[in-house]
Amino acid sequence: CPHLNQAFRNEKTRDGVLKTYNMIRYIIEHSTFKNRYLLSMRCSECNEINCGSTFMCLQCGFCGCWNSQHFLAHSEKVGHIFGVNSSNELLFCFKCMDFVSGNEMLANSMLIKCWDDVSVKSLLPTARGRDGLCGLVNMGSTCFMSSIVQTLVHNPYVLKYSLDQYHAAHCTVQDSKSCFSCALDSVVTSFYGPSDDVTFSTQQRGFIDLLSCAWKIDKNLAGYSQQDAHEFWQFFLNQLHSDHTRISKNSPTKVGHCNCIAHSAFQGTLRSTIICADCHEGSNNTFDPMMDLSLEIKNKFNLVECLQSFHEGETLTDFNYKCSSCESVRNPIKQMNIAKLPPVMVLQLKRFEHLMSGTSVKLNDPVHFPAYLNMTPYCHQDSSSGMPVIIYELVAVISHEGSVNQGHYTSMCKIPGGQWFRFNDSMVVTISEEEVLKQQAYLLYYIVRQVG
Amino acid sequence: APTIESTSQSIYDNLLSTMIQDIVARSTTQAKTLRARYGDNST
Amino acid sequence: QLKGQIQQHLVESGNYELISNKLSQKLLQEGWTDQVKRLTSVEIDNNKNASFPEVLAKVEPKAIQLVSESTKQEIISQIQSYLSEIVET
Repeated sequence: CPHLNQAFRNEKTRDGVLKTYNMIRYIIEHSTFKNRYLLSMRCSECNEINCGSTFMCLQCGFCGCWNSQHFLAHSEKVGHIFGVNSSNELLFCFKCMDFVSGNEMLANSMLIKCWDDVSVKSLLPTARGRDGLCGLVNMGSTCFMSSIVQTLVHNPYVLKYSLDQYHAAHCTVQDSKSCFSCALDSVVTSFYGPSDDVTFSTQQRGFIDLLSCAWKIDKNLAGYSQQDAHEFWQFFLNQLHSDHTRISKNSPTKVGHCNCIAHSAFQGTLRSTIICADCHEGSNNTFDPMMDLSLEIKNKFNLVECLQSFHEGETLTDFNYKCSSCESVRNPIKQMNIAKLPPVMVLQLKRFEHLMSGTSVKLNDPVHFPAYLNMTPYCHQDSSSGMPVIIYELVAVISHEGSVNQGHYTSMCKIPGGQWFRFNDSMVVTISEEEVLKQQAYLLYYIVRQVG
Repeated sequence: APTIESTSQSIYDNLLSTMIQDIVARSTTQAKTLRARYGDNST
Repeated sequence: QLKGQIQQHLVESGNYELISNKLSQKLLQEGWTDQVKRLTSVEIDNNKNASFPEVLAKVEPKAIQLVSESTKQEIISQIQSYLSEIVET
């Protein structure tokens, strides 16, 4: 708008225009409904409310309507050419007969008046951030922990949570040796922080703190025996949740609804139904929270078969059942549906079988899993409305090689841009997606990618 | 002379035209601002 | 001026806000808002330099037509019932 640019050429006029414009925007944003309708949306000429858009004059107190062109008449009569639309705060030039657009000074005018304060309190983000690709030294059978840590610090939701510094801004402990979430933040800092003052050993600092935190909280995690990565995963989420509870005890969350990163990113809801074997009537619906899905893999060829058998459920034998509609007493089927899908879905392939004798054996059967997974078939479908297709994308795999006690965990993560990396303790290499899909997967991480 | 019907219709017309103009104002201004910032072929 | 007074009374009684909110909610629910946005985008794409009045001249008549009859009648009859209470004919 050449007319506004003209006004902005003189610094005094420019500041006057911006100040008045901000004042009018403040009035629009802070007026009660009644005042808005009776004052800023009512035409001073015809006294009508909402006679189309109403414009508030930048140079006097006049309000003019669009439909009866009363602001235009005002503009032609007294030469005031700028009006602020009282519905959307946009500035209209009645010389150009169009809204002013593309003027960054105007768009950020609220910032102008506090710019000095902002510039003093702002730090330029370091462009020297690292790429987050860093190995973790094996400190004695710690691969079951480092593989979990890698999947977490490369998970977009967890990474954003840490980089947003929510925990760092609220935690009263502020010590990565005594607070698990602070330790996670320090891992993220050493992985993604400025690279100039970081050496490989300082990059291990966060992980060492995280280990010592874990050992303090759960003695069983200490020592050199191989442990289950899935159990450490659950331990990790519990810890993030309890840290969140500790730091947000003042801000009550809705009962049964936790907004910590563990629950908001990974919690879904399972719905189980007892189905009559004869008339297929469903009853006894129960809903349970789920943080991951554990799937049987025996005699299964691929992930879809595992999910299918999970979904079809199991025949209940020890259950004195009588169908309420057909009175059948045949053994019913307990069917599992997903009532609510989480943003990040974790699937555990049950490879470790704990026998009655107390020993554990490992199932090495290959289970094929896709890079993209449609979860709609396993969700509870409300008969009336069709479910949209819900596509999940594979973003991390934790694989296990070897036997139960002499095995080794490695993790593979997909980073933004779609490239895959394999984290094998301190070694980090690129790996093709084709290779990833051949892994003997133990934990699979899928992230919601498309709905509908 | 205005009747209840004609006045009701007119109040309704006012409301609707304000809503339409609000949508058009926001969309046209946003489109132009984005074009000024990122050029013509931004998606 | 009479209309202005009637509107003022509607605003002060709080009914104007109810009517306005109800209309915008119904228009949103029936997809009218998205349709008008799409119509506007089409006009903008067809003529990148079109000014607000030019785009409005094309969009407004269609947008008025797009309001479902049930919504229109419901809102107008609600206004009428308020007016019947406050206007001595």
